[in-house]
Amino acid sequence: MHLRRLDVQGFKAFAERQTFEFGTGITVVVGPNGSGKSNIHDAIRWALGEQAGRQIRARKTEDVIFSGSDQRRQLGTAEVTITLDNSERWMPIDYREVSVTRRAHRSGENEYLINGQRVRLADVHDLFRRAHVGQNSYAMMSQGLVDEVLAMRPQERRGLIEEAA
Amino acid sequence: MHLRRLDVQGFKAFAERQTFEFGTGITVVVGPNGSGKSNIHDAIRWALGEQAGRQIRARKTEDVIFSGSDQRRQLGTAEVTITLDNSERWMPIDYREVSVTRRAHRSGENEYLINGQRVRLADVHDLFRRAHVGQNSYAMMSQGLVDEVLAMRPQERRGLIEEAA
Amino acid sequence: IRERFDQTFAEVNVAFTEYFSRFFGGGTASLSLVEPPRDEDDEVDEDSDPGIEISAQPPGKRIASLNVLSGGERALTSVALLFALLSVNPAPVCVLDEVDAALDEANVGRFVDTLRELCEHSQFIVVSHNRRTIEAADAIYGVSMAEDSVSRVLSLKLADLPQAS
Amino acid sequence: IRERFDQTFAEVNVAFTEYFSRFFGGGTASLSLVEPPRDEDDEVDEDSDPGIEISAQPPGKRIASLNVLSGGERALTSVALLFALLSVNPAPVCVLDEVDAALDEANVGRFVDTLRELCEHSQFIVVSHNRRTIEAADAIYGVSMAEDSVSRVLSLKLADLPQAS
Ligand SMILES: Nc1ncnc2c1ncn2[C@@H]1O[C@H](COP(=O)(O)OP(=O)(O)OP(=O)(O)O)[C@@H](O)[C@H]1O
Ligand SMILES: Nc1ncnc2c1ncn2[C@@H]1O[C@H](COP(=O)(O)OP(=O)(O)OP(=O)(O)O)[C@@H](O)[C@H]1O
Ligand SMILES: [Mg+2]
Ligand SMILES: [Mg+2]
Repeated sequence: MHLRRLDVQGFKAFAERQTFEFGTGITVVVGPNGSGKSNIHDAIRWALGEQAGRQIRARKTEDVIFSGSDQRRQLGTAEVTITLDNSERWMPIDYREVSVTRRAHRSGENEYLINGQRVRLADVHDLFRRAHVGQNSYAMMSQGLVDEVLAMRPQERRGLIEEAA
Repeated sequence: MHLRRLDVQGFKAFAERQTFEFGTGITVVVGPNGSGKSNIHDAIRWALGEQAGRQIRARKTEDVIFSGSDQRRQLGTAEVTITLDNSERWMPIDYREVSVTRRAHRSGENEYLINGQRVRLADVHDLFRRAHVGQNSYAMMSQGLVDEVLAMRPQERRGLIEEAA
Repeated sequence: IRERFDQTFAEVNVAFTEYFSRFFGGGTASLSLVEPPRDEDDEVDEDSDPGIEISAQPPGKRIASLNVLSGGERALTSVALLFALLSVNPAPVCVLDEVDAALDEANVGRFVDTLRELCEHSQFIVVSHNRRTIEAADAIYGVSMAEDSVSRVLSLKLADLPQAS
Repeated sequence: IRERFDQTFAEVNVAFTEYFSRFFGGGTASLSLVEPPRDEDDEVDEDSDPGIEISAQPPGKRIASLNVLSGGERALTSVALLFALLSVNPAPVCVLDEVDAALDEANVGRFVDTLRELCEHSQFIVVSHNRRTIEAADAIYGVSMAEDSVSRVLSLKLADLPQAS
């Protein structure tokens, strides 16, 4: 399984719809300071179900919605879709591709969809847990927090092994 | 006023006496990971009277004394001397050069000397306060803590302006 | 469950020791299970499982605790643990946001070589300013922000990048 | 004392705005005095002085809080404040440990240009892995560690450094 595509619209500084197509190897993201590279990391974690917090630099739902600039009005909705290749049936769903969408509105409401069907957050978590793509997974390292695992208390580190089990 | 010379011996990984001669402009320190660059920053702050803590990565006195390696025995004393050019009489001392030495022993005892004379820590602080070289001064940025000032509470930032006043 | 945990812990520990010694050209690192600190007033908390302690000894050094490691050594140790987790249970997608920022030239090389190996089993999305990391990519995305403060992406070839530094 | 504080605060504020807009090519930043949070049960705490709030708006953006800034933007904003403090009251010695680690190529250039100006009044000791920073040095020290895990220093010329990327 791998991430085939990422679509973002209205999420943080991605006011216009942007699409990333990813291959199976190493994709490197470059760009000047403040251009939006870490926001890509945040978008993927957010679509996987991460609630607001330090890991995605958002305290409440509206922090992830494009807040406007001098030249553009703010938007009312943020939407991120991750499309996963499922040809080897990593995920217990009988489709070659699985897409997970998260949408948030300024009202604070969050919607989740799997292959276009409305689901609950618990369904998204359940889908990923069975495919070993954890939400707090060790596989997502935020900027500046690379050595966080060394600062954790021993009890907190236990979760990393449990996820890999 | 500027720092003319730094002598370290027995401080952290500087098991052998090392001397740095500094000019008035920009000196850049380079070297591989773990070679001892940040220990130079720690040595300068320590000689200025910094007590153990996060800023110099030492929890107690003995943490700054060379703890040995596979090929060398541990040492019993750490000593750092900073020699300041005082030709413009920044410091209220009638010498062209002022040297401040700090020595620490495994017993936990710390000694301070100004131009070779034993003094108390309060005397060192007093000397620097009058010369505007503060101990917690804004002018010493530890590795990884560059944006710490943004994370401080408003009350804590007040100290920075007071120092510059 | 308990059995799987113990099995996974043992495998990750072996892999962590291997990656650490490969990154540091020797030395040893390991994980150990530690009983949670018992407060006096605690009833015996049966179900509180042991936590995980990390020990890391770069070659030739006598490191008292993880706090003594340099910035680059801490980042490298953390990446060794991450790679150990990934080798035992390859997460389909791994996002790394400037984990190579503190690494020197040689360590970026070791990081990238290992990434190339692991990308057989996991897909990597890596944000980096480092030339060597960018050169190791299978695909590159550039993120830019125009006057309107909106992020836009562009698929790039290595030849498109300025022959910087 | 109060008068000096107010005077210094005003000067630092002006300088901070200048350095910020120079680093970001526009935008505004400023400091403001804020009353300390009053807990209900607090008697009126006469002597608790106001704290300092920082606001920073890169050009064209609508930043809700400092948390929204990127890693590089946070580092640059902090350095702008440091340089403002130094320009108002030049500390004789300033030690900067890898403050340029998160900066992109263009921002390292702006950082270095400003450093060159400020070194008329303050002496700088800068730890860096960045080529452009190293090239701006008046003197270079190399720190190395041999098999015996002991740090040794060597004065270097630019030509001694590998023509690394
Ligand atoms: N809700 C939002 N609305 C509009 N813009 C936002 C929002 N949240 C964040 N941003 C913008 O995103 C920018 C930060 O982007 P990001 O952290 O991804 O930068 P980066 O490319 O990682 O930079 P660096 O190299 O410095 O780490 C901020 O400057 C901010 O303007
Ligand atoms: N008390 C001590 N005795 C012996 N060695 C010590 C002591 N304290 C620290 N060290 C050594 O100093 C090293 C760290 O040095 P330092 O943090 O200065 O590295 P650095 O050059 O800044 O590296 P980086 O580029 O990764 O930041 C440690 O690896 C440790 O071995
Ligand atoms: Mg970033
Ligand atoms: Mg360092």
